[in-house]
Amino acid sequence: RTHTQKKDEL
Amino acid sequence: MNVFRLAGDVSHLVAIIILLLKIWRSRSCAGISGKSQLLFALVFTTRYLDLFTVYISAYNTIMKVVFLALSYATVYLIYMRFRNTYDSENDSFRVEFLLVPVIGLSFLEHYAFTPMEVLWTFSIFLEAVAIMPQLFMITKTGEAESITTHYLFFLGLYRALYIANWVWRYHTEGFFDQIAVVSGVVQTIFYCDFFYLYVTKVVQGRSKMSLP
Repeated sequence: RTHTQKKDEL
Repeated sequence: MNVFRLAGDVSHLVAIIILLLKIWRSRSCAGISGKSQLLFALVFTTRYLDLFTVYISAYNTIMKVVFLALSYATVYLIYMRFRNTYDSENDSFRVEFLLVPVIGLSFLEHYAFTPMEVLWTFSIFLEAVAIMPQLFMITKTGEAESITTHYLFFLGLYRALYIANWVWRYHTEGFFDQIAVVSGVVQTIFYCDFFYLYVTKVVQGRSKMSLP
């Protein structure tokens, strides 16, 4: 698993 | 949001404000790498393209606007307002040596081959190396004013705190962002040498940090 698709960081 | 990420964002904001105030109050950007500041403005521009398309929280939107505004203001001061104090001779790092690999890598390694994702990945990889011209300039001049070292300390601390944030988020919500984590670790490693000098030299109260 390379990432959890969540762009909530700056 | 967790305390590590909040502390990281605050540390990042403090770093940017320290530098901006230093340039504004001393009315000079001597010893500051304009190239690094241009790269940081590019990092924020390519990373915050979703500013108007995605709403996450008031905090997220406000901080993005603040980071963009302050980074462009810093670039403006260096290249326009106080350009006669800009030390272009010592700010000689070849940024194409950073941009070409970063662009290449972001076309190779990304989560999705869409403009937003590739630009976001580009901004992540670029941020890891954007401080290089500044660190190079310090080695070239052989010294850095203590206020510049405080800037670098908080800038390095911010991504180190983000690493703690990623550990925390992985264990509490299973959050994992491989590109951000790998790039963030590389970025923080670049500061380790500086952190050592900062703690051993500047904390002793010396006004300038002279590199060996």
